[in-house]
Amino acid sequence: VNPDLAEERIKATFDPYQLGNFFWQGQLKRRREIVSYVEAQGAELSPRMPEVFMSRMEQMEDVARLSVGMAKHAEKVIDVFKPEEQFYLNSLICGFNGSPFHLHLIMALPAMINNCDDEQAGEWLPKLLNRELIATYAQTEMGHGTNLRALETTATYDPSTEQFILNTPTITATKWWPGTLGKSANFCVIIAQLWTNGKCYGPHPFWVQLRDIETHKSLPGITLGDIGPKLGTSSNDNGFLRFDNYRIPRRHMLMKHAKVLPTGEYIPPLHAKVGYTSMMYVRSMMIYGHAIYLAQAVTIAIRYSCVRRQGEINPGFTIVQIYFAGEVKVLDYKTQQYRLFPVLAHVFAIAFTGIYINQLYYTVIGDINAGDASLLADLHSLGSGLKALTSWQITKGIEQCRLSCGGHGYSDASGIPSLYTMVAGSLTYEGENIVMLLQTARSLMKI
Amino acid sequence: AAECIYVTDNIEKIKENEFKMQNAISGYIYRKPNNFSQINQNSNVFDYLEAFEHNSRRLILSSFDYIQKLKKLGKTAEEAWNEAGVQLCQASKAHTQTFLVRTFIGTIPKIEDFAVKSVMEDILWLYLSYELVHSAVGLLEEGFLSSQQMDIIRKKMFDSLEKIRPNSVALVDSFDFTDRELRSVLGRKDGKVYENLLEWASNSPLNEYDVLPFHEKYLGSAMRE
Repeated sequence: VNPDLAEERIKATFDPYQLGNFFWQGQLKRRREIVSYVEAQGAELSPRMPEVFMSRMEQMEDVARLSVGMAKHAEKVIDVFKPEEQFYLNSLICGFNGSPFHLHLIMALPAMINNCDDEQAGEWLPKLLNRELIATYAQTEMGHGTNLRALETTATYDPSTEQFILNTPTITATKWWPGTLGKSANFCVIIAQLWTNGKCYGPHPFWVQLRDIETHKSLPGITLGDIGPKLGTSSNDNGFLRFDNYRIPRRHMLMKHAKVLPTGEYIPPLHAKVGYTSMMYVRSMMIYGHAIYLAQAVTIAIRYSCVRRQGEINPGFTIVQIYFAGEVKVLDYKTQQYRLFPVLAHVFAIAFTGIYINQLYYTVIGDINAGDASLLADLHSLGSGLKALTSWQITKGIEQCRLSCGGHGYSDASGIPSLYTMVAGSLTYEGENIVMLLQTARSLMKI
Repeated sequence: AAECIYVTDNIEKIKENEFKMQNAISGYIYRKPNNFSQINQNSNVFDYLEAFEHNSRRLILSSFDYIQKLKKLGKTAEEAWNEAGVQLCQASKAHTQTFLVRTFIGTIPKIEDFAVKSVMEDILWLYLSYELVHSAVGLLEEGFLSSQQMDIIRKKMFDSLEKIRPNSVALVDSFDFTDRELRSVLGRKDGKVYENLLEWASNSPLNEYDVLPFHEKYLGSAMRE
């Protein structure tokens, strides 16, 4: 080990394992078991080369190979019903720049769990968990993002055939951005305006098959594609989707909360916003998950700031003194401490809050299932503000970590550019930050 | 904001407010604020929490007052809401920051290991002082905080940096990231950065060639012309 780093570890006044186990909520040993199993599989579960050296196509192919390897090994190494173990395995093997099962795990599966009635859950959840299909979640449209009421995709009920007819009425109605929608997913949770008996009841979730199970060709009445390169997540085929009178059975409307009877009669949900619980689940997981990316960036920056030496604090060092004593560790400059240690403090503040919000989410979901939705407004309001504030703090923090590594921080060798471009997306997806703050403000004004 | 009437002799109202003060997220808005902060060299974390609560309460109520004033000037509720958009965002940010602070404070007592709790208290104090230094303008403006108190907070921040320095590598080691997860030559656990930087660069597809295939076609021939 580099002596400059080794001597730092001797100074510690506490046992890192104890803090690590607290940070990972008692799961540190479990994490170590998972990572050593993965590393023992060698090349089968490792990227061919650092992904930053691959073209987008090469990255997509390698991450598809790794996803299949992950699916094969998953049950041997993790509890597939534990989302945090699924995410950890997925990030260990496939990285964080996008992989076929990423949205399947973080968006589609929670949306199905929260919106399927018992019969629908019985039919589809086993297939999702066994990865017999690849699913994603399509809500955002080319011209409509955070204002859900303005979504244009329609699902019109036809009582004569007991089917919903899906349509993309305008260019701005095109579903745009959903991860893995372009080439990977063959099923999708679609949020569309529900029309029945001549009346519109607003956005509702529908379960839609997009591609032929055997050939993976897109089905007639459906147009799919990749939206092209973007700031980060290069191995994610963020896609677009258009419907042209595409028909689905009535029972492909997800009916845990709202329902449409064969006659077309609409049965409203218990609470108007209950359909958004999967969005809230994603936000609560996002806060904790992204604190981990900030932890990775600050780990890189603090370690390198002890390896990197530069200049002298006490001027007048002779060449000989510099040769022997060496230049000063960058981390001994007060400015570098002021740049990095508050970022480290933010990691803990955000992670602890993410854990609290996640517990609050499961309380709310538990209550909704028992028929009580009163906590929903609190979680919705707080979750929006937290998503905005923490994504800003995390993105700014990772940028500080990059800058603190000097020129090498700008190189992909640091790993920080990938972290930054991936996290920067969170300033916008899952709700544009300014709109999120205004959502929190609305309930504050009521209070 | 609409319900926060601090001075009232209406018993029903007082009882109702007391109940609402229990809310872990927004109860503080109902509490009648002190005029001055108690922060001094021997403050505990709750004196700092009070400053965050005072700041977000002040921004929430002033946004609310601003909207009421705009309505009295004839603006519709939607126009007033849009006009006050920036203040509303600042109020939301401050309210959310207060929640982050309260949750962090509430987490420390859950740590059983004494040595870990001690280093995490250093981190907490850095977080509180750093964030307060960065959000104190309004508190100074209103006189809730004095400049002497700001000096105390700033000193607390720099003292915390000093205390954390010896533990900084162990703190990041405790996240227990493998080199596989970090995907970083700079962040390697063994700190062997410079030797591995050269090896990492050898992965670049460009390095398969000494002379790039198109060199002669463009630059090579152009230089000889």
